[in-house]
Formats: sequence, structure tokens, C-alpha cells
Amino acid sequence: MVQLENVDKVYQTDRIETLALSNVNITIEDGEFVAVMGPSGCGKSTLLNIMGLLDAPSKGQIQFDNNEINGWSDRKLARFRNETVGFIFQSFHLINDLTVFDNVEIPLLYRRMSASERKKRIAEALERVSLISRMKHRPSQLSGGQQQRVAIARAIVGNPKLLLADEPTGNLDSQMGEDIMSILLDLNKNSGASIVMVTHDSRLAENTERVIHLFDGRQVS
Amino acid sequence: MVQLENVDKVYQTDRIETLALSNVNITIEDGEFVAVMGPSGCGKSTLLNIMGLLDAPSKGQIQFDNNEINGWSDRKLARFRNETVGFIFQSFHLINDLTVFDNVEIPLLYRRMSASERKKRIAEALERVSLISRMKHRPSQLSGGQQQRVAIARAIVGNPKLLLADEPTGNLDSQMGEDIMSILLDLNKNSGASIVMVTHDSRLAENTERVIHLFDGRQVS
Ligand SMILES: Nc1ncnc2c1ncn2[C@@H]1O[C@H](COP(=O)(O)OP(=O)(O)OP(=O)(O)O)[C@@H](O)[C@H]1O
Ligand SMILES: Nc1ncnc2c1ncn2[C@@H]1O[C@H](COP(=O)(O)OP(=O)(O)OP(=O)(O)O)[C@@H](O)[C@H]1O
Ligand SMILES: [Mg+2]
Ligand SMILES: [Mg+2]
Repeated sequence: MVQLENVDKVYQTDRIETLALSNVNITIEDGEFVAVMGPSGCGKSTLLNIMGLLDAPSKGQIQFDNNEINGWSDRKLARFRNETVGFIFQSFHLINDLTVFDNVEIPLLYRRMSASERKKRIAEALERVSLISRMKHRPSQLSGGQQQRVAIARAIVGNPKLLLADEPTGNLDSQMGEDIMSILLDLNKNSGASIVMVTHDSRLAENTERVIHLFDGRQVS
Repeated sequence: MVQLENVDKVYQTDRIETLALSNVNITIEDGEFVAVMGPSGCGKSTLLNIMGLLDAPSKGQIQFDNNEINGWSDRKLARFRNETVGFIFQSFHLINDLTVFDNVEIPLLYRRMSASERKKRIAEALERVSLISRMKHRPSQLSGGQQQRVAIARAIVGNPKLLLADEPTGNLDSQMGEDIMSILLDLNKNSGASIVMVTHDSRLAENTERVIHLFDGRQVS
């Protein structure tokens, strides 16, 4: 599904150079469910952004769904990403001027689909995260955990082949966290989605097939 | 320290009326360390916003530090709040145009304090959350957990009498979460701060003196 080869990522800020990822070699197989763990600041979100083609590595190669994607235009990357990837961001990135419904609809606008089919899919996604009653709210009118659930609904509504989940239960109580975990497991087992989930919760990580540990930008164990 | 009597909070959105808090009666004693738990959307952040004088109840009375604060002007409330309350927000609310240093400095600008004394206090606070190396970064150049730690540093730098912590470890690994818990316990035991901490983590709640459980805006058990 996704293969990272000898990947480095460097961030430059005024005078500080941060090596956020160093010599990363990771392959995510089709249909795998993998957890990523490690201390705050060790490179997990950076890894997911590179896997999701939202950011380019400073060094190294990415292969995606058997495509060598180095040298693809931004436009081609964006289209490929919209069709293939669902992303649950650590800080949600909801659009505050749009309602919950409109936020969740966004991934579907890139596809050939009738308005009524979109409406049906959005309702299903919101139903699954128990937020159908908040369809007309704006994100600023929701609790933190409700915003996180909208982000989850938006990421799954398009039935993505690759789901990247960056701490998807950080703002949720344990019951809701388990409900979200069931959704992810269902997507993986029944829809065949490949899933990479960053989490600080070792109990959630126990539900995955393997755990990638990062420390200071490097893979350990 | 803070007393809520018969407090209701209603939010109005187009046609939906949400009773976020209903008939809440809570007293936080001086020097108490209390946890607040409950499902996503049950009113925890709303409770903290009212305790921190950032929002007014729809019904009921608030007594703060033995002051009856109903009828205080916005200006008087703001000044009182700046001197007394430290707030760790669930979504951090850092200012992206300012550096980490300047973000943490904000609570101290309201006090009579030399620039060198401010600088010393800010360095201590950033040291405690292990972020001194990131002093000149902007929030958008930080990881999610690093942003959370800046929010924590800003909340503690002024040595507040009341610290309101809304899920302060949601984006942190378990080791860092324990470090933050030690900071809170130290503030409580050695500086006498009253602390109200919303958390989904029952292991953190075990370190507090009592747990307030909310469900659908009401206190339970
Ligand atoms: N500005 C607003 N307008 C309308 N409804 C709101 C607003 N802010 C909060 N609410 C609603 O009030 C209820 C309580 O929200 P609150 O943020 O206090 O929940 P919470 O317990 O902190 O949840 P979480 O654990 O998900 O952070 C939620 O159902 C939410 O949708
Ligand atoms: N735009 C940026 N400019 C400079 N440095 C950055 C930038 N984005 C991230 N970093 C740095 O790169 C490192 C890795 O960041 P990343 O967000 O991947 O960490 P993380 O493992 O997701 O942490 P957390 O668990 O706290 O979310 C951090 O030290 C961070 O400060
Ligand atoms: Mg992160
Ligand atoms: Mg909340």
C-alpha cells in the first residue's frame, strides 16, 4: 500500500534545524492495521503527513499503491490523495464556516455521486459516531470530542483505501474510544482498508497487528 | 474557592436548544484537587468555562474566592480572572503569530514585574514541560503534544490560585502525562493551588481527592 524508503524529513526554523524523521524504512501492506507509538515530538504526525502525501520527504522515496510518486505534479497528487486517503488530523482541521454536514461532505464532492447518495453516506457516517443530532451545528458549537468525531466521520465517509488516524481518540472517554476502535476494525476487516493509527493508548494499540515505535525521528525495536 | 449554586447553561443554535448544564451545585474548597469526568459532550468544558469566569451561567449564582460576582463589569471580571485563574484549554488557544516565549509571557504582562523577572519565570515554566529548546518556535511549528505543553506552561507561569485544566494530557504519551501530573500535584501541595482537572483517564483521576461525574449536563453519583 505505502512504502517509505530511506526517508528523512528536516524542518528549518530561523536557526534551528529539526531532523523530524531520520532514515525511515516502513512498508504498510494492503489491508494491514498498524499502530505508531512514541513520545511527544518524536515524528509520528510527520510520518503520517508523508504517508498521506500531504508533505514531501527531504530525502528518500515513497511508493504508493504500486505507483512511484516522486515527480508527480501537485494536481495529480491531490487527486490521487482524495480518491485513496482518509485522514483524521490530530487537530481536526474542520472548516468553521461550514456546518457539520458540509464538513463531512467534502471528500465526496470529488467523486461522481448524486446529492441524495452523498446525503445517505453522510448520515451513515454521522450515525456511526453518534452525531446525527448535530448535523447543522458549526464546529465551534461542539465539544472537543464532538469535533474529533466529525473529523472521524469525514475521514471514513468516502470508504478510503488508506486511513491515517492521528490520535483519533485523544479527546474521547473510554466508551466512545472503544466505539471508534470498532469502526476502525470494521473498516479494516470488512472493507479491507489499510490503517495507520498514531496513539498514546497501549490498550488501543493491542487491537492492531503490529506497532511501529518511533523515538527522536528514528524507528526503534 | 469557587461555588456554583443551581447553575444552568443553555446554548441556542438556530432551532436547537442545548441544556449543557442543569441544576449544578458544586463547591471547590481552597487547596482542593478535584477531577471531572464524563462522556464526550456532557458539559465538562462548559463547567470549567463558568468556573473560570469565561462564560456566564443562564441561571444560578457563582461565588468566587468569597466574592459574589454576579453583576461585576466585564473589566472587573477580566482583571480578577487574570490575577487568579490559570486555564489549560482543551484546544490550547495559542496565538500563532507569537513565539512560544511570548505566548507563555501573556499572563505575566498583567502584573507588576520586571522584564528580567518575567524572563526567569517563563524559562522555569518551559523547563518544567521540557520545551526550553522550542522557545522561539511558532505554535504551528510544534507537534500537538508540544502545543499542549506550551498551553500548560502558560497556565502555570503566573502561579495561579485556581488552575482549570481541560484534558491537559490528551495529546501526551504516558510518561509525559505523568510528568504533567507531578507538576499539578506540586502546584497543589506546595503552592496551595486549587485545581479542577477534566480528564478521560481514570488513572490520572486516582491522584485527585474526589471525582465529579457529569452526564448529560447533570451531576451523577
Ligand atoms: N457554543 C455552543 N453552541 C451550541 N452548543 C454548544 C456550544 N458549546 C457547547 N455546546 C454543546 O453543549 C454540550 C456540552 O459541551 P461541552 O464542551 O461542555 O462538553 P464536554 O463534556 O467538554 O465534551 P468533550 O469531552 O467532548 O470535550 C455539547 O453537547 C455541545 O454540543
Ligand atoms: N513546521 C515545523 N517547523 C519546525 N519544526 C517542526 C514543524 N513541525 C513539526 N516540527 C518538529 O518536528 C518534530 C516532530 O513533530 P511531530 O508533529 O511529527 O511529532 P509527534 O510525534 O506527532 O508529537 P505529538 O505526540 O506531540 O503529537 C517536533 O520536535 C516538532 O517540534
Ligand atoms: Mg502528533
Ligand atoms: Mg470538553
